[in-house]
Amino acid sequence: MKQFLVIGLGNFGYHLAIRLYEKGHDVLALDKNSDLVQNIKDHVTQAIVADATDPKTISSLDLKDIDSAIVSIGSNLSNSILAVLNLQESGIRHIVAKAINDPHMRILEKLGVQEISFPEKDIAISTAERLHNPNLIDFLPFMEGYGIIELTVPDRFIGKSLREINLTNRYGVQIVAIKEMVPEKLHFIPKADFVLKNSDILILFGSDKGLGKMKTD
Amino acid sequence: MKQFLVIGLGNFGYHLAIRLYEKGHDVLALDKNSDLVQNIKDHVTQAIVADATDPKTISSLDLKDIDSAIVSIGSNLSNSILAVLNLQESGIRHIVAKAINDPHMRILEKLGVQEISFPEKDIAISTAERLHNPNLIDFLPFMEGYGIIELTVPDRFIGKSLREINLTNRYGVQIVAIKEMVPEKLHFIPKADFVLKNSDILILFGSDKGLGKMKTD
Ligand SMILES: Nc1ncnc2c1ncn2[C@@H]1O[C@H](COP(=O)(O)OP(=O)(O)OP(=O)(O)O)[C@@H](O)[C@H]1O
Ligand SMILES: Nc1ncnc2c1ncn2[C@@H]1O[C@H](COP(=O)(O)OP(=O)(O)OP(=O)(O)O)[C@@H](O)[C@H]1O
Repeated sequence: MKQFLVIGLGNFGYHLAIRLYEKGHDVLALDKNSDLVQNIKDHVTQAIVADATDPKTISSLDLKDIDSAIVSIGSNLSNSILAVLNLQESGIRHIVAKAINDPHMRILEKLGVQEISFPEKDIAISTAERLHNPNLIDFLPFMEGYGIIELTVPDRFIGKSLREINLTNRYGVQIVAIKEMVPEKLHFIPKADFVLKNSDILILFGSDKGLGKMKTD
Repeated sequence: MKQFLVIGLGNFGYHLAIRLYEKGHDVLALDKNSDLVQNIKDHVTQAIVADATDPKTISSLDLKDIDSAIVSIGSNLSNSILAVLNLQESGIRHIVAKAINDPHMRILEKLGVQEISFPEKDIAISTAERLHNPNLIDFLPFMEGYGIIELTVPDRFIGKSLREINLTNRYGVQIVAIKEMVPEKLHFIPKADFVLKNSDILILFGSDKGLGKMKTD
């Protein structure tokens, strides 16, 4: 199980923190607003009232086992940026930051955070796509219990065609795409006669159970 | 081409409005903040400065050809709710509303809006899933040019098995799931021997072109 630090308990930080805790991870939740901290404390490992822009605050926390820190401070670019800088200075290797707007996103890219999230923009774009084409399904909600993963080609499949390995009928997973590496090319919905190479990367859709079985078999 | 009314030009409303306009639709963008209206006016059909909570404002607009109205007013539940009520009273049939928080979402459900969007919560949950399982792919971005649609079973496929109709190799689309209606049941990743009935609904993943061909053939 992993350890996460979540800074900023607005909608994004709150739902992220409680979900990670529900999945069995250690979650330290931090916000300067004591009501929000009080509200979340039974749903995470530990919740503290603190100002993430204060370097002393961040350096006083025991962060050596933190796998990832998520900064979801809204409304104020500089507060979010200061929090990110404090985390980087305390040696946190993996930072996810929520962007407040497009300029903020560019600054976060320059700071080298590992992942930038911009929920309002991404969902606005997929909502526009669905208003444009009402047949499109909003696939975010229907994917509970299912996922799409990347997997290197298992040894026993190298040199075989998709028809031969028959993944759908044997494992209940679908090969949605194959990423070829030399040259780099993404093949969506590969045909049955596609022969797998050891450098290929499979992009598989399936149930958590089916995908799990693919990874371990 | 359709007509859309977008109320509230924060990140969500802004990106939604310009995307719909880029896809060729008529977009009327409205906000009480004149800077935001000025900023967007070259990227939509028309942009106006107005207060969406004022019933006179909404009733003075020519809304009879509006296919859908999107309310993305943030920070204040009552402003968003008043805007929704004004739209409903002026006869708008399809409303998309962005939720500010969970209580707001429940109120929007009670008001009967056709679609509620809660980007921060949805993306927080999918981000948590990916932090929990780093193999999971963030499939929102990689889906450009591809989509998932629902389609009733074409007549010529009724009574045939998936093996016989061979969609992947013939149309370049994948049947990700089949929704059976009687009783209602969702089959993910159906096996090749599944025989299609006229009441089934296909859930297809494919390129815009492949899906388009499926719909018209
Ligand atoms: N310096 C800080 N230290 C700790 N927490 C902070 C600091 N500055 C702001 N916050 C907290 O960040 C949280 C998120 O900020 P805010 O609600 O403005 O963002 P938001 O982007 O609108 O949130 P969301 O979209 O996730 O609902 C708030 O709960 C706020 O108290
Ligand atoms: N009564 C109103 N009439 C028209 N526009 C309004 C009204 N009230 C608020 N707005 C506008 O709604 C927009 C969105 O509000 P705000 O930026 O607070 O929301 P937000 O949820 O944080 O936005 P986002 O998450 O999309 O960035 C603002 O540009 C604001 O000017």
